[in-house]
Amino acid sequence: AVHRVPLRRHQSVRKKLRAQGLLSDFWKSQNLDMIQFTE
Amino acid sequence: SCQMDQSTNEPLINYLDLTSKKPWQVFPRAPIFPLLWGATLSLWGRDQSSEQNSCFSETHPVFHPSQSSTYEEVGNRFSIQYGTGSLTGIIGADQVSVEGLTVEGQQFGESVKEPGQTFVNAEFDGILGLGYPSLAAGGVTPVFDNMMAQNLVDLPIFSVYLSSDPQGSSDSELTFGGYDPSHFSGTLNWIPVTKQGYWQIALDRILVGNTVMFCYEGCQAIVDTGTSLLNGPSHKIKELQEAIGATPMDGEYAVNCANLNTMPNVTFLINGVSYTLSPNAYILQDLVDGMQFCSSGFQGLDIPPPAGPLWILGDVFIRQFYAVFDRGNNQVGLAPTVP
Repeated sequence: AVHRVPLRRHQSVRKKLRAQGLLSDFWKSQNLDMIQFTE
Repeated sequence: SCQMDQSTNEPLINYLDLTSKKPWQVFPRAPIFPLLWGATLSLWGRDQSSEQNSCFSETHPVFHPSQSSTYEEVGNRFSIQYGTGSLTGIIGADQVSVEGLTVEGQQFGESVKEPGQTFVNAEFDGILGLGYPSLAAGGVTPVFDNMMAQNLVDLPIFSVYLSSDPQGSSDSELTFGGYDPSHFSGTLNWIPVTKQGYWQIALDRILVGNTVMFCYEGCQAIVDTGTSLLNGPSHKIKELQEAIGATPMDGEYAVNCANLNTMPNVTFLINGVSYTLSPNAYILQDLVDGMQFCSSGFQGLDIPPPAGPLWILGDVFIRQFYAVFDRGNNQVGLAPTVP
């Protein structure tokens, strides 16, 4: 006997911000430079 | 009196890519939808909070302890620090019901104060931790530990199947008490847990194409449903981005979608078995202004010693490989997912 819990997939916040052209602003508002961060 | 964790300030932004949620109910209120992550069980909202962000109740259900006859206030303070936000709150206990499985006396963190917008913007309403007890904020017993202790599951195993369907309307699944062979092909390969906190395992090698490029002498990784991308040490990931042809674009690494067919596979050798991600698996495809946009599924994240460095095999990996988490034998089972 197993208990199944269905998972729903939603559009991610990153996708929403990207679609609205706001992703770069988000990085700035959070003082994050993901390219620099990755480096 | 709140014990703030001062140990790290890395910008933890994994929630940005969160896509999987599940219904969860704390008796007797409406369903809420948490993120599966770590070993914390936290609710964002609590009605007694005067400090709570005013936008909060518009985006998340608010928890009303006074409306529950089974609620008990434990009263311990807890704090969770994130790179783009934090929350503090108190520990309470109540029945927690997940798809008909009811855990009695489950302790959880009730968020009282959430500076910033992180948890206001996030679609999830809480965190359902699936790690080991040592990882739990506030020292609470995780949900699955209570499920085992209360004999709610036949086997001390849970499993995660993430559908690769980009629309995501169908059949991703968390299974308590066992696993479902219809979700994977072949047999499960069992990998011993090397450290009981996250689900940590040993990696033998990482290959790009047919060449060993990272982890020459072995390294450590965690299998983590709470991490959306596939993370590794930042200087390694930079090399990996270059190897797959990803370049910086608007603050993230992206590739030309037309190049997917010529990009290399990335293979993780684990316990002698190869787990290969094709470009279609590790590149995230999206439509922006009607144009296809392809971002890298790899992300740099430096976890300092003694916990790190760690590679994190997040949803990008788990979508391709069904993951079984065995608390009885402290091992992780992996097998190719059936699409």
